[in-house]
Amino acid sequence: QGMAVRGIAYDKNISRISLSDVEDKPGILSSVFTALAEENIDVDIIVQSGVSKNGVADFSFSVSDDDVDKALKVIENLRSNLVIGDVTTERGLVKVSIVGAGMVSTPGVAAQMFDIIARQGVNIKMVSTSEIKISCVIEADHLTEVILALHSEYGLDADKNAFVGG
Amino acid sequence: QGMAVRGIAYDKNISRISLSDVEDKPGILSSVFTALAEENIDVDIIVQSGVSKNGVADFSFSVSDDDVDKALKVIENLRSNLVIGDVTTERGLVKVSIVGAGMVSTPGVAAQMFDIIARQGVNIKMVSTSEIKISCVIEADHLTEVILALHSEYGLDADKNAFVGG
Ligand SMILES: C[C@@H](O)[C@H](N)C(=O)O
Ligand SMILES: C[C@@H](O)[C@H](N)C(=O)O
Repeated sequence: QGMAVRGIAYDKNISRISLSDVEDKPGILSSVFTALAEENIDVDIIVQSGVSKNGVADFSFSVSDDDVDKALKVIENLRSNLVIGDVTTERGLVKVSIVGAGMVSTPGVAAQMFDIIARQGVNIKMVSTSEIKISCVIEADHLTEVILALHSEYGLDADKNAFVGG
Repeated sequence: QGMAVRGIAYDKNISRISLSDVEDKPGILSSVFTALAEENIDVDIIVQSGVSKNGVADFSFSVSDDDVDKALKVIENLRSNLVIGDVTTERGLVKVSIVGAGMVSTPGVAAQMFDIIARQGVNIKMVSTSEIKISCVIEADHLTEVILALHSEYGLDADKNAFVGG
């Protein structure tokens, strides 16, 4: 049948934290995210691409800018127990999402969102998807033009609550 | 307040395709996923962690096992136009998801899922998350014990439609 993009959501003040070259064995994700939860750090998206080489893998997650220092401390404290390679951080990001339904079974929905963003000359840094929500993380200074382009291309009215700001 | 895990879903016969060292500039995702859509290939999750080094980045996506060869052809045909480093494929996977609500604002929901899976000795290969769905891709031969452990830990009855099989 096909899907309709019903709305556009965004979250501001987001930072990415990436762990590279972590030991690719059961329990690593569990240890990291349990430790973050114990410090009451809200984690938004978690992405792991699945590339695994020489027994190590990478994964990333996003937190609000305010929680970065706390999250980095938590991770550093884990180094005595876990093999963690590089930890990199990128601040000043925003997450833009299209919200709809049946997006998996409709080829091209994600492609269209990526195309709209690319035509604004904006680089996509992180991607996380589900059937009802496709999220792209971009630099904060491009938020407005991307939001306007998305609402325009999808025919959504800005004044009809099509936007859900985070 | 917190969230309740309302159900567990799974998708079988999944393969991962990863593109490593692609040029990290606007339009790459758009080109790849438009080309896949033009061949009517259903893409399920798309994940990009955001790590970018020396102007190159990685991203992965999942397709059904049946679509792998077709998808790989599409990508190879793009090499004349795009800088694509390594393309790796992993077949024989399944996606397991917990479905609920408000999962972002409840620290520890993802950690708990990761922990349940880890305690089965199962390695998590890909992760993609949203507020209402947290998905982990694992090897197919561990599906049953993971599904049983998840339903047991979350107190869901297998016979009350708590499972949604894909
Ligand atoms: C790398 C990390 O995802 C590991 N495979 C785990 O299951 O925890
Ligand atoms: C690497 C890829 O995500 C690129 N940054 C793009 O926007 O298409």
